[in-house]
Amino acid sequence: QAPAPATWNRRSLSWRVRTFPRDSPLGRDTVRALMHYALKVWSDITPLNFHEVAGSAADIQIDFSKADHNDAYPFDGPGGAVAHAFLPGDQLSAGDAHFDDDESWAFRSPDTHDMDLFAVAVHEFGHAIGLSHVAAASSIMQPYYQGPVGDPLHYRLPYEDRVRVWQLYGVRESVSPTAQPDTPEPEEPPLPPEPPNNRSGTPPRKDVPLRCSTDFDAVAQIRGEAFFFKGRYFWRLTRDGHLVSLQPAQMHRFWRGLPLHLDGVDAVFERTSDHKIVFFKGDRYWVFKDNNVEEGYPRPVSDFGLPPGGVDAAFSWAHNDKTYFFKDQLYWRFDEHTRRMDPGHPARSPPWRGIPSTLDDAMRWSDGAAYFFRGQEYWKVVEGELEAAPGYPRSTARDWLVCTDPQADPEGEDGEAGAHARPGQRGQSRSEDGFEVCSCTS
Amino acid sequence: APAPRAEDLSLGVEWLSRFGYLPPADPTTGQLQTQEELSKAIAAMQRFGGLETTGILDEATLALMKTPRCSLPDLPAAAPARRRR
Repeated sequence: QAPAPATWNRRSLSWRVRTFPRDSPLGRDTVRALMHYALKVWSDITPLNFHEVAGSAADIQIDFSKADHNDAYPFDGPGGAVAHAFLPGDQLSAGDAHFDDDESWAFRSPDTHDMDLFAVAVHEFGHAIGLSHVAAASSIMQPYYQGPVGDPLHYRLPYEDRVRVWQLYGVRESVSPTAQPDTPEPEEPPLPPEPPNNRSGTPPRKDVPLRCSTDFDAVAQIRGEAFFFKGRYFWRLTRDGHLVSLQPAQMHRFWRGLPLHLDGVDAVFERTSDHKIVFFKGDRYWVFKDNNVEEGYPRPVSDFGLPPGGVDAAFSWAHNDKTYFFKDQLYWRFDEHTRRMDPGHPARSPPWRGIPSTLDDAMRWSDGAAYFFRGQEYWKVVEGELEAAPGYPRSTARDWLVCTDPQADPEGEDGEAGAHARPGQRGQSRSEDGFEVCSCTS
Repeated sequence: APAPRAEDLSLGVEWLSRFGYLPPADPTTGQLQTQEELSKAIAAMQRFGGLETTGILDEATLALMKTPRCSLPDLPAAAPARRRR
């Protein structure tokens, strides 16, 4: 039985490149940048934060050394052992990472003799925060070098690595890998930490919605993940359809720049043209790049040719690259390329039959189908069809938010998917990888 | 498969000890590995590396042993191959 993995009991860790590669074409700034992004891969999805320091007291000391360098893992010249790092429990060198200076370190070089520094650093920093080797060929933690892993700015950890590190540290509140953790906190004072989730303890905050018995203000697919908004909160499902946290995240703490008095949104969608995210509330809308609102917003919805009063729902239909807006029993069709409303709108009967005449929101999911939400139910229109699929509406809470019987158990304890596969799951049980992500948000 | 050459065998034993598949050789007794222990250790390494589990130092296994890798062991030092099951 492998000993329980040691982990850091602090969340803020410092790092420093103490010695650089001597004969490498990689400049010092490139080496430091690659180390920054290799650490960011792990801090993007966990509550860990890494910051570079100059002094010698860094938690994670990074060295480029040759042959025997005074630890239990002497290097062996080009090839063979290329790097190692020390787990958090190591007495002398916890977190330190050593790279063999006899290797030809490169960055996304096509030359197979080169060693991609970013790829190796992501692996070694996995050790530095407590992960050990695994046999899974697709894991970044398998021991053999597999070549470059692509662009550091867009690199995403394989799912099993994310689950394993979540089991060590829990999930990071800010949900998108593009989150800029160093953006300034909103002006309101930092919220007190969540009370421990024990029932006998302090009661949950009054305004926190219960995911198993609520309807939703807005639903959107953003960067492949599903977001369910209610009041000042939202739940998120990963692209594999896994609910990241049973507790909702606070909208204002992640979507930076929404006015603090905003108590909810009407509709949200991701623009297909530039992948920016558009939020609607009343007569106004905001455009976000990643999770930061752009300058000059909010603006009036008349920019889209919409009348005062705002919208109930909005979504981009990939089938024709149009954006549909819904309000009461009317709908509009907006052309993202010409940036104008198509003539003949608003109109009464949208292209899809069998969906309700009024909507809370709509979105397209990774299975290509369009999903329409109203109240606590949803309708599915399979890609290429124009009619709601038979057997709908179904319960949103049960199929998307891991509730058993939404009425019986408002707390919505973590239940198994129903007889039907949940849309995000496509027929796989939640534990198909033998992993469960039980995240603690407090 | 042809019997591995002596140097491959010694490379293999050194490699297996280094990455946690064999207990480190005892410097005083120069503890030799039994053939059965060696075969189990090779099989464990082949399983971890996604190779066919033959228990012998075949070509694919020797090639994987020459692949650049992380220095850390694959198994916790205290867990010799037989306990891996």
